[in-house]
Amino acid sequence: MHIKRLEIDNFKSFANKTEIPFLEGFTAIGGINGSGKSNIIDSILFALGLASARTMRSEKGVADLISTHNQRNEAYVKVVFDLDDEIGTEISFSRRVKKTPSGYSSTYAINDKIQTQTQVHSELEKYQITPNGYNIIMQGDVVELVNCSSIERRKRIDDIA
Amino acid sequence: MHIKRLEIDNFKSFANKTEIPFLEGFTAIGGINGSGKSNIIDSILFALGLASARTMRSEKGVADLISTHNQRNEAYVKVVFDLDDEIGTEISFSRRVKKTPSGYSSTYAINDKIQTQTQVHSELEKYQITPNGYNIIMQGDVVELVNCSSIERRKRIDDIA
Amino acid sequence: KKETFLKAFHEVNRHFSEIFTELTDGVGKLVLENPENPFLGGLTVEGQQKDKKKQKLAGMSGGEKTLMALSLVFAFQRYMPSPFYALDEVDAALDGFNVERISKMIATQSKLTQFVVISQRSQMFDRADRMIGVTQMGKGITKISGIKLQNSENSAENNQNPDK
Amino acid sequence: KKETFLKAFHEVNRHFSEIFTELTDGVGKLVLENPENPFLGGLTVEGQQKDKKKQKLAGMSGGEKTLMALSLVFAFQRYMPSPFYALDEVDAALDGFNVERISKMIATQSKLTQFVVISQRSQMFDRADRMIGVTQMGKGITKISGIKLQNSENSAENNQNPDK
Ligand SMILES: Nc1ncnc2c1ncn2[C@@H]1O[C@H](COP(=O)(O)OP(=O)(O)OP(=O)(O)O)[C@@H](O)[C@H]1O
Ligand SMILES: Nc1ncnc2c1ncn2[C@@H]1O[C@H](COP(=O)(O)OP(=O)(O)OP(=O)(O)O)[C@@H](O)[C@H]1O
Ligand SMILES: [Mg+2]
Ligand SMILES: [Mg+2]
Repeated sequence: MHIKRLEIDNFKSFANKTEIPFLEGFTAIGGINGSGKSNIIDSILFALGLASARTMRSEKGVADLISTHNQRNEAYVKVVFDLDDEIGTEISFSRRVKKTPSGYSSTYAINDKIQTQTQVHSELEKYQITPNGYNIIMQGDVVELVNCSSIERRKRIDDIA
Repeated sequence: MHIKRLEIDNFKSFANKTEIPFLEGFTAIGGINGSGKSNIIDSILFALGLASARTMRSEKGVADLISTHNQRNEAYVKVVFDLDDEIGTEISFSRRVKKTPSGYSSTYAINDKIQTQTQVHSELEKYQITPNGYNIIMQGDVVELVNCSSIERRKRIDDIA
Repeated sequence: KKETFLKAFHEVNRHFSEIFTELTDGVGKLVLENPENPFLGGLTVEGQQKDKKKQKLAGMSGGEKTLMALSLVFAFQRYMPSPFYALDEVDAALDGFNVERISKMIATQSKLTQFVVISQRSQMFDRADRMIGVTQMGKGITKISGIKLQNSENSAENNQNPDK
Repeated sequence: KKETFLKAFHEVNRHFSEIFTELTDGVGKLVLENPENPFLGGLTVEGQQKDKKKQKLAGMSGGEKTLMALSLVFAFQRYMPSPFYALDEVDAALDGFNVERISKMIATQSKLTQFVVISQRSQMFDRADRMIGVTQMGKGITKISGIKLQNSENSAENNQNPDK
């Protein structure tokens, strides 16, 4: 299984609908400071429900995840996976957050069919993608692993054992 | 005033007597990971008594500052400054730590005349070199300033006000 | 569940030692501060770079600590494999030669699994299959500026990043 | 001593804003969380990069946060000047262009004061007056390998670091 495509719309610094194709193997991403590289990682975490808003550097919950560049009040990300079977079956996970009169709504979907976050997590788990996994290493995580206490470091093994 | 020369003997990764000349202006230091670049900074902090052994990454006090490469039980560093007067007057600050039957001794000197750490600090203060200053920025200090709490950050202004 | 912990610990340790040696030609291992009662102590790392004496994490250089931590991250990844990996600037403290070693390891692993790696270091891009350029249009709006296919080391001149 | 604090704060803030603008062409300032009772609140930073919206520290990118912190460090240095400065790998999170900007600022300041700067980034070395090479002889013993005088940008080929 591999990521085939990212669709990012009005999420953080992605002011308008952006499609990023991905291929198997080794993809490197480069660009100046503040251009949006880490935000691409955040968009994957967002769509798959793998991290809190705070982990995505948003101090005010999901509100700060909506792009400030437009007057639109929603953000949407879809991750499309290729299941690597003979016929190139796809499975997509998407999420939309929207401003509502009472706050914000967060709606998940698998293959465009609405699901709960719990359902999304249990589906992802079948493919070995989990919130406390080590497949997504964010900027600063390595330094944290160096600087944390030895007790904290051991607890990471507790968590994955 | 500027650093004219460093003499480092048996300190950390400097197994034998090493002299490093310095000139005014902009000196850049490069080399592979673990070669000893940060240890040069540590040697200056050591000689001027500006940091604890722990700050110099020594877990067991001054013991870990002595080079493990030789059987010698002492470490010595001298920092020679040029006072930038017309005649190029020098002033040197040095320090020796030595294993003793009861632990370790630490001996400071100014121009090779033995002084206490307090005397060294008060002499350095005349030249605006102080332990809580920002003239020596160690590896990781910038990240610490980013990650610390806002209260911690404000306290840094308390300390220098 | 001490047994579950120790089973995981030993497997992670095995991966860690292999990876550390591949990256440094040295010898490294994870150390439980309290082996009989793991939950009463922490976890630290001991490494011995090629030709150097054994050292604990605290005394290592910035780059050596990063190599330790990265070896641990990669060990966790081999313990619980995933269909894709995303690494965001894990090479910040490494010298150019060590960035190359990490890049080589990723290139090898990427034959089986998808890797997406963000970096500011030219040596990381040298072995990538392709590069995605991320730029800012006015006002900080992200623009994906292009996807360059590479045949190792010859797309450097196309790139506008001065590190290349 | 609220007055002493505020006096220092305003002077550091003045330096900070100047330095931040010199480094980014943007606008930045230090912000007291509790301006009337500074000791009851903390200190944060607000920056507005060229053409971007105003943002607080938490939402910035890794490199933007480093530029903020470096501007603050340089502001502290201008508040309490010293005869020499030593900076150990302060540019780890910066892109190549920003490393150049820091290098330029150091080069300018170094006409008056001695700077010793450790870096793994080629752009930092481009404007240095000289470079000291630090290597390991066998067994991890440090050897100072040479001091190259530079006339801006022409000693890069002499250097064994692959970043150059
Ligand atoms: N809701 C939002 N609306 C508009 N812009 C945003 C929003 N949230 C974050 N940003 C912008 O995104 C930028 C950060 O992007 P990102 O962290 O992806 O940069 P980066 O390419 O990883 O940079 P670096 O190399 O410094 O790590 C910030 O400048 C920030 O202002
Ligand atoms: N007492 C000691 N005796 C011998 N070697 C020591 C001693 N203390 C520290 N070292 C060695 O010094 C090395 C670290 O040096 P230093 O931190 O200066 O490296 P560096 O050049 O700054 O590397 P980096 O680029 O990774 O930051 C370590 O490998 C450590 O083993
Ligand atoms: Mg980033
Ligand atoms: Mg170092």
